[in-house]
Amino acid sequence: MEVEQKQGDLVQQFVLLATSARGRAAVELITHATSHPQLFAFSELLASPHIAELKGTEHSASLDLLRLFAHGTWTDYKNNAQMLPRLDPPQELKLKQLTVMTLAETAKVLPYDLLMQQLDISNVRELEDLLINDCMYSGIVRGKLDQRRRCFEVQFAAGRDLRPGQLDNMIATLANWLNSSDNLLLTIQEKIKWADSMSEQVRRHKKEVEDKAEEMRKSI
Amino acid sequence: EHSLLRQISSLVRRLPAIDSPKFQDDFLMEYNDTLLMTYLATITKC
Amino acid sequence: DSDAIFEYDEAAQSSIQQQKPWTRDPHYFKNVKISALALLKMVVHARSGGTIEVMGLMQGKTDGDTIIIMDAFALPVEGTETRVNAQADAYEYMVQYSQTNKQVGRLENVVGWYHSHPGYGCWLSGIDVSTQMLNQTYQEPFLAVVIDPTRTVSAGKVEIGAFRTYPQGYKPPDEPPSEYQTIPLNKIEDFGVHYKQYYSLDITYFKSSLDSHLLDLLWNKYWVNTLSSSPLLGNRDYVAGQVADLAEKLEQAESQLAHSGRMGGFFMPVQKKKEEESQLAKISRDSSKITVEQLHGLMSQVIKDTLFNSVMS
Repeated sequence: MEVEQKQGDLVQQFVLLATSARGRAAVELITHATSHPQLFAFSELLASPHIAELKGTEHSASLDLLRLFAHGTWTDYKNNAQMLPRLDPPQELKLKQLTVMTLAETAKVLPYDLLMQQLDISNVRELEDLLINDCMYSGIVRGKLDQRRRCFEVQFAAGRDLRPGQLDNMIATLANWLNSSDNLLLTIQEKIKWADSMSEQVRRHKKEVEDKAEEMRKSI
Repeated sequence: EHSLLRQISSLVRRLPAIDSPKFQDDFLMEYNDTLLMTYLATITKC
Repeated sequence: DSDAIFEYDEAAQSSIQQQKPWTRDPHYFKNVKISALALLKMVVHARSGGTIEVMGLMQGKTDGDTIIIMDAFALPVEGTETRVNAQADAYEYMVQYSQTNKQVGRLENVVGWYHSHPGYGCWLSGIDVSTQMLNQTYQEPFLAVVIDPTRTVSAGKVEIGAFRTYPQGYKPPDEPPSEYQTIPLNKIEDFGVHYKQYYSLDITYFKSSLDSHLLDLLWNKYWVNTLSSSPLLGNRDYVAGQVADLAEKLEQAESQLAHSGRMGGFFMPVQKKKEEESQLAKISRDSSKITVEQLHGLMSQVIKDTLFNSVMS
């Protein structure tokens, strides 16, 4: 959640700038946002009216690029490179970081081979540098590199912008979680009631036995 | 609010927290150990 | 005003030192107040000793029938249960530490010693009683604190006891039994012989406004650690030791019962029979206690598994 706090101000800044940027200026803004080293959230910018106006104009490729940074991965970029603006190195790095975030959302253990294939990285050293310096230090993921098993164990991954249709899935998961928590709570309460009634029973039984013993003692 | 959605998305994606065969084995072993101890305590009591 | 307790009134402490009210009443001190700082330092030190007994000193003051522990420091000695007056090895260290303290404005005197009983509960052994008696002869006011770091982890709260010994030969009034605790077989002799030579004091804790602020900052980390740890995993060897101890006690009880059986039960005096039963009752109680702790650990594991592993995202 630190990532969200860090980038909260940045998002506000870019959204503010977007209110007065049109056409060429909006394209510049998109380039600046997709190059900024600490920004990993683009939904707010995508929702700005002036940015949405780029659709269908000569600058619509930039709008597509912003959408790619909001939801896509490096592989998506490669598959559509001819229709998108060329990326400069900071943008390339960011898109690779976003790709790691997406992969970390889908699995808890990421094999190096998968990561190298998805990120177009040819050696382990370069991959580990990216994971350590550009992903873990920037807080977008937390985890452990297991060199022996050649995999990255994910403990935490900051959330990426939601893709259309994901919201329902998330709501369903939360409802499911709430439901199982409620059931657990009910179970615990039943168990407490059961334990209380059992201890009451044991206490009563013990008293009966003592009363009987007392009677016997008196009768003897 | 997009920021909140991203945070919820990050939290929800961590579920299930741990779901590996090894965890299941360990968990069941702990479970059985504790059941065994409860059984022993009950026998001791009797 | 929560910080007022941290003021040290040297004149008041000196006058109490001159009056020596504790000499007129062997049961004079009844309460102990321990600062959060001193408690944390003692528990961390005790845990660092693992299965070895460690010891240290406590600094503070008195206020009526209450001994107030402000701070504590470890002594470079180990194995307090294996030799008389372990702190003798650390006299030089103690003197230097106390003098240096005064130079930096820490005016509190040493008012007691603490040591650990890893895994076998908080009480005074024979050696502890003689050490404490010695201290109460020459260094009053002096308190003995015992911490069990192993049970602290399993019980989820600090296993700690504060004690004062009675003067040699003093016959204490019949004490109500303190909270029941399991005494391992290899310590039971030591426990049985001396437990009438000392009494335990009520312990309360206090913290400064700064402590409160710092502990609040650590609150999340504390909860993450508490929720993500499990006594089932952290305490395996301790539980195994307890079960082994229980087995030994059962063996012993069985051989005694078998022995008395050969003698013919009807010859056995009622008192002896009662002892046998109470011994077995204790064993049954100890086994229930161990199991309850295990069940608590398992319940928390099952609850966490249901909460965090049953939902697929």
